[in-house]
Amino acid sequence: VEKFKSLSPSEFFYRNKEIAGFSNPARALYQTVRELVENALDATDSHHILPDIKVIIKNEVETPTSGLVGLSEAFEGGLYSVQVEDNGIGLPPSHVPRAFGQLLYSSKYVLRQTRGMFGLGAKMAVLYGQITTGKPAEITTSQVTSKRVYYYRIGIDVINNTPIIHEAATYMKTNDWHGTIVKIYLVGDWQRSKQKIYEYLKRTAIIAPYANIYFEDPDGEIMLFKRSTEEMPPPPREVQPHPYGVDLEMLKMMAATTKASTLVEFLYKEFQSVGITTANEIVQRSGLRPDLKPSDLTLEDLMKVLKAIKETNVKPPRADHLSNLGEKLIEIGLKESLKPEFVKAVTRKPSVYEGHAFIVEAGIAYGGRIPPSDKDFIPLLRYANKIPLLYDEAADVMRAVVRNIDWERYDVVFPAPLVVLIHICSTKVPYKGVGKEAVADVPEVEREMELAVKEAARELKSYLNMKAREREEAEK
Amino acid sequence: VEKFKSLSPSEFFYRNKEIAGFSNPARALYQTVRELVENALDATDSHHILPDIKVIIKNEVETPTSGLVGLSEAFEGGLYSVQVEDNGIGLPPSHVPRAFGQLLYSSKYVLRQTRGMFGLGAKMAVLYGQITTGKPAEITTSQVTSKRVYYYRIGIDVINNTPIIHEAATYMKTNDWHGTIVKIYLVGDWQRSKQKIYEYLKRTAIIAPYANIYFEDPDGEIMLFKRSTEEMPPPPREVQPHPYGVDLEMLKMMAATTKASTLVEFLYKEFQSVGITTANEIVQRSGLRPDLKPSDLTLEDLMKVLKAIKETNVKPPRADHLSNLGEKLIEIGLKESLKPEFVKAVTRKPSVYEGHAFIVEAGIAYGGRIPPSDKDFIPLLRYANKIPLLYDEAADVMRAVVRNIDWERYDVVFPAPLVVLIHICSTKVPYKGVGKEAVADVPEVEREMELAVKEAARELKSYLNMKAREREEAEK
Ligand SMILES: Nc1ncnc2c1ncn2[C@@H]1O[C@H](COP(=O)(O)OP(=O)(O)OP(=O)(O)O)[C@@H](O)[C@H]1O
Ligand SMILES: Nc1ncnc2c1ncn2[C@@H]1O[C@H](COP(=O)(O)OP(=O)(O)OP(=O)(O)O)[C@@H](O)[C@H]1O
Ligand SMILES: [Mg+2]
Ligand SMILES: [Mg+2]
Repeated sequence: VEKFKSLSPSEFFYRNKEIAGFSNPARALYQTVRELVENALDATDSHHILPDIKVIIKNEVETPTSGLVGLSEAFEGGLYSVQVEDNGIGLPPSHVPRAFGQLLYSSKYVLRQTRGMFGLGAKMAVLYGQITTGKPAEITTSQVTSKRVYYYRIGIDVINNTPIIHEAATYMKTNDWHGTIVKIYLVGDWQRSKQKIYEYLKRTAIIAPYANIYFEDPDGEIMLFKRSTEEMPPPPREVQPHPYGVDLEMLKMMAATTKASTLVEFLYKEFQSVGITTANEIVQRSGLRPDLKPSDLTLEDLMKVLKAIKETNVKPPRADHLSNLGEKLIEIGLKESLKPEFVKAVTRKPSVYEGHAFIVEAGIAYGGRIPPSDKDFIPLLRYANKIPLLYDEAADVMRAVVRNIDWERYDVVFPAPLVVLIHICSTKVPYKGVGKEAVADVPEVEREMELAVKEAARELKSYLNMKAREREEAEK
Repeated sequence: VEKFKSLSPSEFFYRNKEIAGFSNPARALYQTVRELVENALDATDSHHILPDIKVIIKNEVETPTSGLVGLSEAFEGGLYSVQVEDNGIGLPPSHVPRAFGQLLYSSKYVLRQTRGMFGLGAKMAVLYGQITTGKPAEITTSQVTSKRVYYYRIGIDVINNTPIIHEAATYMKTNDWHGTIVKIYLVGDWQRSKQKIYEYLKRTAIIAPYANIYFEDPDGEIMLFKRSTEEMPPPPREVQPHPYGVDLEMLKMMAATTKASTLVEFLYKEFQSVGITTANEIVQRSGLRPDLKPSDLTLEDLMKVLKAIKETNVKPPRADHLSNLGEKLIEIGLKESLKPEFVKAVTRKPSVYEGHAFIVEAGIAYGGRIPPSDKDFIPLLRYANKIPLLYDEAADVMRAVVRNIDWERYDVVFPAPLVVLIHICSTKVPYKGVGKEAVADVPEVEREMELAVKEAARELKSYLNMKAREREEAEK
């Protein structure tokens, strides 16, 4: 007899936590750091705030006050705490319990380029900490204009996917601090994740020269990335969906919730790139009455609208709502971190997949202090929405792109002192999984990445030919 | 101002359907077929029923009755229906709406080796069909002992994650048919997924010689895999969790729901491999009173129990609840499908990861009609819980294992006519994602796979040396 039951999202991700990147103590420690740092960066550089981010990982075994004494032999790995502090926009107190204690809760479910997108990151860290140590997460937060600081200790009721508030307190601000401090206790494995955590922070700093990042590790070592500029790229903006990316279900939901009173108004008010002329053109093609009330649209009507949209020439999505890195920033970052002889970055024009605008950028660094590597092992620095991707490279479309480049056509002789960087930013990065480690092989995206790398490779070829000619001259 | 909201599981997987394998029409058509076939096999061979499975993919554009006429130009790809029929155990009618219309609903959330495990497969197919065509799924089902057949047309309320029952009917059975018929309308791309769908069905048939699988494709081509044996492996059985796989959260949930009245009774009744002696040993180490009521256990108590478990020598999990393929079946399957000169299969003894028992099996086929391939492109037939895995090979630990084998040590000279098969079965296959296409690199699993392939490779080496000696003899 089959026993049927349903699971809440928290039960589901508790049982399948490896799918969210929490597969073992080393990986969990890394994932906890990155999820919290990505939240800190979203809370600052998307809001005109120069980021000051502090990451402290402590070995918690020895502290008598930690309440975890004597438990470390119970676990593989050791007991740690991860604390991430930022000077960002903070959270409204009423949302803190759910933001940290209810899976699938987020302020980033809107159409805007942000590092976060799933409403899971912070919660998975809280959950993993709770599973391995029993301790709740500690959150301190204050919004910019608020006079108060709020403190919570939050756990997760795994069966019901609701927050457990172990403690809630508030006090008046004595200075104008604003931001958020998140502290998670968990079983981690510092020795096995040390190298990846350092690399993640370095690669974050390379492309965020406007950020101060302070990192204190369990051995007491301190690494400080001081900001080298106060110039920040314009933050990404929220946009409306483009009609080409819309399906029946989305159209149904939008028609049900729109404030527009007619079909034509619905089309030009709810979609980007649709003006009154285009809206009328779509309605005419659909054969429906322009003054039809959106809430009265039947499924057949919606199908006619969808068909009419596909047959109408709608301007492609603009991409001025996106925030890319820029060729200058990529080249500076590659120069400072790799000390190459040659560097070239390329920012492609915006493109689209499934109604989401995206921009691909690539950078090539060559020579100088870069050690030589074989064709199959060209170091690849992957980024998506300004997040460095360090795991699952074999699964990433970026690795496939680099492997499929015919490097010999660009006069590269292996082993070669070569490094490639690829970045994609979009209102929706097509990740392969909720752990955000690899980008899926969407055809439009793969094509753009290939064109970007080839464009930079052509510059490399000119450079290599020039150096070859110089050597010949010198030898005469 | 950040806009916070929560998403239901259906909204979440609707927005991120590529994460469940529904990334484009070709992939969606493949995923729909496989999710339904895996459900059909779970409903038969796990229940002592020789599977009779019928898969029909139809091109739906031309049929006036389909109600989808004129809509195909609206979509990339074309309109199809996928129908899968089985002679399995059927579903109880009261569970049909949720089994097909509510995400995270399943009868496979228990600790038993099944192909399904997430409670998503059928629903993602229903959802994708609804998104692309607006049409509900059609389900016909009858349980073995039931006198009635039940018919439903089911859709999904995406916002609320609840089923929409478009139609429900029942009639008296006129014969002793039992089983389930599922029909989904969707936008697919037969040309682009044809090869993968054929390969999936062939590779399923290779390891299920006791199954009849009938496949009718959109071009009217019919492929029939007739069963070649009535012998079925014993079905997998449900087991209790092993203490080594238990964490604090799980212990908390089990202590809250157990019928046992004391701590000792809880331990030896709720866990596998724990008898009264071991239970008493664990309790003694924990320092807790043996007669403590499980529901009275505090978090500190549970931590002491967990620590005591880790310090106690508990028998490893047995694996007689698992259902592996067996060396004979693997060798027959490889012989019949590849016509090699040499074949050798290895079934490893059971092993454990995180409290889940697992068995790894490997097979090597060489020579005969196998075409030669280079070291990096050795064809690899991957299986997990008897499911063929066809996508994301680069991300699979199995590919890493095959790449890390020093084939030259086994006297293999590339290009070589070599094919490798790897199978893992477990109460929980450590998949990388909910689309079930690649196995994650769990250390214990990777190690077992490596040992299995090497064991088969040693046999290959003996064979190759013997052939070499024979050639030398012949040349004299
Ligand atoms: N440091 C922070 N400062 C301000 N807001 C934060 C911070 N950390 C989390 N939040 C808020 O809590 C929400 C939940 O965070 P969480 O990481 O779980 O999800 P997300 O970032 O929206 O998506 P993802 O799962 O992709 O990370 C965020 O959407 C954000 O509104
Ligand atoms: N052909 C079938 N015969 C009998 N029961 C079925 C059939 N198809 C689905 N079910 C029932 O419906 C449930 C839901 O199926 P679904 O494919 O969504 O999830 P699952 O198989 O449990 O897990 P997964 O997402 O990994 O496939 C199954 O657990 C099973 O009980
Ligand atoms: Mg986040
Ligand atoms: Mg299933």
